[in-house]
Amino acid sequence: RRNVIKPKETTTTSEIPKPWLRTIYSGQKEVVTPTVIAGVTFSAKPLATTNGLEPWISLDQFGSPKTKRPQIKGAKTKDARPDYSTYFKTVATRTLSYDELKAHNMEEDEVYEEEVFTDEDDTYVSLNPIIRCTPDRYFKKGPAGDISSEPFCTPKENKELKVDNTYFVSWYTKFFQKPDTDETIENVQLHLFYVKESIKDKGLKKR
Amino acid sequence: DLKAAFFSSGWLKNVDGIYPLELTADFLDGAYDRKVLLAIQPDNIRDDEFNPWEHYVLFRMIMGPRVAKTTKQQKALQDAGISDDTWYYVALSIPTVVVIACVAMYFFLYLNRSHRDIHNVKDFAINQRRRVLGKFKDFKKYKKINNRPYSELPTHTKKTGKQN
Repeated sequence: RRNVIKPKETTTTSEIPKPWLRTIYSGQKEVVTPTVIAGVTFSAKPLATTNGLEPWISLDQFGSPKTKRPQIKGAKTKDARPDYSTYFKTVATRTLSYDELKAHNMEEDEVYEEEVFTDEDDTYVSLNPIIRCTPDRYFKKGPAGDISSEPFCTPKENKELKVDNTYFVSWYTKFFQKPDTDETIENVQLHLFYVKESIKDKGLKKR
Repeated sequence: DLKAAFFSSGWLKNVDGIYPLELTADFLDGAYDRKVLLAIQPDNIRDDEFNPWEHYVLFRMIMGPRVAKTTKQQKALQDAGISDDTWYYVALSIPTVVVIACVAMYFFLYLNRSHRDIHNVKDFAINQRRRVLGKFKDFKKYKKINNRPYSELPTHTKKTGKQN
C-alpha cells in the first residue's frame, strides 16, 4: 500500500503583460510592450528589487526553453545566471607612453599597450530573458563530429523537432562582421531547406 | 539556391541572436518526417552568393512521436465522432467467417447422417487392434504393438552353409 499522491494545484493565467515605460538614451522615454512566445515573456518589466537569484531561461539541445532557478548551496550557486565573459564586449587597444605612465621599469621610448573592454549597449539585449549563444556553447557536428556548429548553438545536429512546437534557434551575434570594419552586421535571415536522404542515410538499407 | 528554401524568416535583427521557429505540418509537405537544413544568411552576402552549406545545422522534422499513442489530432477526430475503423472490421470478419463455416458443416453432416455408412472404417480399425495373440485383456503390456503369431515371423532370409 502507498499513500495516494495528490497532484499539486497548478495555476495558469491568460493575463497579457501590460506595457511599461522606461528611459533610454539621454532621458528619452520608451514604451515597452511585453510579448509571450512559447511560454517565455520577452521585454518583461524588470523587478523593483533583485537578489541575483531571479529565474532565467535556458535552452535545451532541441531549442526548447527551460526555466532555471538559481539556488545557493554551500558556497556555490547552482544554476547561476550565465557569465558571458568578454564575448559581447568590444576590445580596443590603448597605447600609453612613458611620459603618461612614468613607470620605473620602462624605457623613455617604450610604449605600453593595454586592451580595454567596453560593455555592449544592453538597451535591447537586456529585454531577452533567454540565454545567449556564445562560442563556448558551440557543439560539434558532421558525420565525424569534428565540425564546429558556428554560429549556431541550438538546435543541435540531427535532433528530432516535432511539428506544432516552437523551438528557439540561437546564434552568436558577433560571428558575422563586416570585412572592412570590425562592426557586427545588422540583419540576418534564416532559411530552411529540405535535404534529400538516401535509404542508407535513413538506416533502412539491407547489408 | 535560395529558391529551393521552403521557409525564409525574413530579415531579423542580428543583435537578438534568437528566433522562435514554429514548425507547422505544412513544412513536411505530406511526409511523416524530413531532414531539414537550417542556414543563416548575413545581410552583407547577396542572395546569389549565398551558400547554405557554409553555416548550417541539420535536424529532423517529424509529425509527432514515434510511439503508437493517440495524438491530439486523433483525439479531436474521435471527439467529432470520426474514426477510422477499417482494421476493426477486418479483425472481426475473420473469426466470423470461421464460425459460419463450422455451423454450415455441422448442419451438412446432420442432414446427411442417414446416408452415411462408415462401418467398414470402424471394423478395419478394430481389427487392427485385434492382431495380437490371445485375448486383448491379457496383453496389456503389448497392446500398442501389432503382434503376430510366431508362424508369421518373416522367413525370407536364406541360411548360409556355415549356419547349417
